[in-house]
Amino acid sequence: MNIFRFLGDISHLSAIIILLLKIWKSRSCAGISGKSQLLFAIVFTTRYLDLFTNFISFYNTSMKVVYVASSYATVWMIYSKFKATYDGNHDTFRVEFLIVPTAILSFLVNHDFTPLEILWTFSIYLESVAILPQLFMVSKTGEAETITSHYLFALGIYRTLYLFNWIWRYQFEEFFDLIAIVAGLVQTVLYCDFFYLYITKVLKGKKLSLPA
Amino acid sequence: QDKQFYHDEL
Repeated sequence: MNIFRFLGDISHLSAIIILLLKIWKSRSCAGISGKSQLLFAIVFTTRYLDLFTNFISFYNTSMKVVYVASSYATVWMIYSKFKATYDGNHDTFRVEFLIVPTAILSFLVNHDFTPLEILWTFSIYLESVAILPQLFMVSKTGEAETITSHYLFALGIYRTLYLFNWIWRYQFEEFFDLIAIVAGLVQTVLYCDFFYLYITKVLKGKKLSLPA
Repeated sequence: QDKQFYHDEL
């Protein structure tokens, strides 16, 4: 464990908590893409299948449980509890264009052709593009609530910090996982446009609005 | 187990 990875996990956890609280407190999921949250639930499910077979540390296991539980709770709130506030008309990204290519790629490019490893690889590839429906929705509505932009910032920073974690691990542990690194780079690049808007607008107290 | 396939990251 190193500081970058720890801060990355904290940033990821806070993004998940921010979103949960935003929906629960405001009893509304307006502006939130249910599709992205569904993809995140798939990402965690396919990545943490070894939750019961592969004990790494109490920290690792407890974080996995929190991630899986909170992603399902978020999906449940969007599609069930507060579905009346779900903005389906703006959440129109075709997720099959994300799931099919990443699934095929996980069969072609992976570390080991075993079910668990292919599912892990699929989850890594899917995570790198899972935010697209949400970013697409923000660009379609032309704006995002400030709390939603904080959620997106925390979520984007988590994988950016993981990039530094991989540099650290390559340097000091001679460990590197090219699949995770390439997917992490793609994931971070997808946020660049948002990072720019967040830093130039939201941090100056303005509302996040995209040039429609 | 080979380190590569031992995913210790979240």
